[in-house]
Amino acid sequence: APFQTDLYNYFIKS
Amino acid sequence: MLEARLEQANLLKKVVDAIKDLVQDCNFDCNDSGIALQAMDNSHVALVSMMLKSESFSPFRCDRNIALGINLTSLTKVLRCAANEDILTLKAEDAPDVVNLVFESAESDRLSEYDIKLMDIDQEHLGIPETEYAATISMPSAEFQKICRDLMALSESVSIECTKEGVKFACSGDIGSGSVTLRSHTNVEKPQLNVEIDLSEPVALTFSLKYLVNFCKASGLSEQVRLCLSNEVPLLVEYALSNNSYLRFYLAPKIGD
Repeated sequence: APFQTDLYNYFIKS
Repeated sequence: MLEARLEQANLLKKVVDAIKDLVQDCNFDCNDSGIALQAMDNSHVALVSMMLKSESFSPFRCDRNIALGINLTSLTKVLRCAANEDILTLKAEDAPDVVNLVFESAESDRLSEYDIKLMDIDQEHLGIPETEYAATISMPSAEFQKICRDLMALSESVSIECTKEGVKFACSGDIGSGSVTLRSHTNVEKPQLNVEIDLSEPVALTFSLKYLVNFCKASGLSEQVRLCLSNEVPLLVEYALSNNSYLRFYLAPKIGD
């Protein structure tokens, strides 16, 4: 089954 | 201090109703440009970004930045006390410990007033980079909601593939497989039924249908929804509101098969 990534892979904590 | 008066409580009722199952405790960040909210779900897979511009309110006054930490379940309980057509006024002092909500019914002389205790929420803020999306799809929000619900009956995940032929929502699961293909479509009488696909390069991504169905709770806020996709970046699902206000959802993709 496809693996769910999370937003930290894409958005940086500002 | 903050004083923001909304002609119809309905807008805030619908916005909170659309996000209350995704996020629980949120900061409503008030400043002179309006009221903003950014919050992630517990698993950090989805993010909601709301902006109610000051133009949505009349009058709108916010002397200094105020973060109103509010539990959405509590806010929902209080908003249930407002009729859709009531005039809603939000008030808060600087460094407040409560937010005050006043509901005035237009015709009958009824005025209700509620205070909600505020919470200290130290939510990390995520920087959302400006993105030139490979594909942007504008379509009827009710149609997108139906596609997500229909395909969720067959699978947990949907692949969204945009090519010059159109956009294809496809899934497969234990009982079989299904797909819905849309092409750009113009309805002269009812432009709200248009499907517009802008493609700069083909893109194909897979997403969780559970989250997409959740986002679609916002369908009542706008007749059209805008989907923005680029390979290897989160999907943006945007419901445009009046006065350049918006309710946006970002969803991290699923990878590998």
